Amino acid sequence: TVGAVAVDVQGNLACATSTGGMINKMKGRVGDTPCVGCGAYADNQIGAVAPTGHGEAIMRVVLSRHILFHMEQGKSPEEASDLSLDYMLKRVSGLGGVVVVDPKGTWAARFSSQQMPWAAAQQEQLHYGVFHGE
Amino acid sequence: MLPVVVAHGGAGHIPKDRAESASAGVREATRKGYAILKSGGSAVDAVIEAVTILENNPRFNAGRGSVLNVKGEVEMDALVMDGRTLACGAVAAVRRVANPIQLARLVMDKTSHVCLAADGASQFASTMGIPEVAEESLITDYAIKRWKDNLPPDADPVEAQMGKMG
Repeated sequence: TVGAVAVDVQGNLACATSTGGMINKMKGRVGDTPCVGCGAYADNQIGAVAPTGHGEAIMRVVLSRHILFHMEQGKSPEEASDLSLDYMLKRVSGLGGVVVVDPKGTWAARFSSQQMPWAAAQQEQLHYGVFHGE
Repeated sequence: MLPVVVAHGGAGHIPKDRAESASAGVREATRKGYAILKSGGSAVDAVIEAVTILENNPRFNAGRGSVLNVKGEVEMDALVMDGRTLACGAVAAVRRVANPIQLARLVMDKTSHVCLAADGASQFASTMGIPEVAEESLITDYAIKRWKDNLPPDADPVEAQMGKMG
């Protein structure tokens, strides 16, 4: 799965996610990706999220909107991501990762899986990582 | 306002020999998306550009390089959402399209629906002038290898996926 979130100079937010799904999935299986609120969500007033991971788990907790609910209650993108990924792990044993932005341009790339290649560009600087702690 | 693009290439375990190229691919996509923002482009344009680049990179499970279903076929899903209007467009289980994310954007921009699936998505792509591509052009040797590695008919596809690329 691949995904991206962005904030433009007008302060507008957007998200996009695309995937081939999971190996050996049943024909016709559809995961979280095309499900609004699960496979991505963007609202100028709150933030934007693009997730990846175990699709059935992401759908069961409606991961993207779950993160934005935390942000609506004052959590930072990083705090909200960690809370929701932890909830998904504990409630449905699902692993995953997310990239998140808020309307101010504060961003986070967080994951509960072993790895997730990510990159962020802001103020002419490129931040990136694959492993935890990068 | 500080424009920003953040992109990912999938969660899970990445073999050592693919980690650096995966990171390079995500960095390239992010740079291209950010260039759009710097030139005054919209957030929607930026995320579509970043994801299109990742779909075209065979290192990632999307577009060319997608994993295979139990029948050895490529069925892809994609979603885009505009935070300004809450407009969104999606495609599900679509086949023989090079860039599902661009088809999803057309669903958002050109229809009153949110999601089109399977044959309906393919028919819509044809109507929009998006060329059908050969399925083989989306399938990589790596995808075939992983498909064969996971092929046992009694394997639970959910269990098989856990801990691997999402």
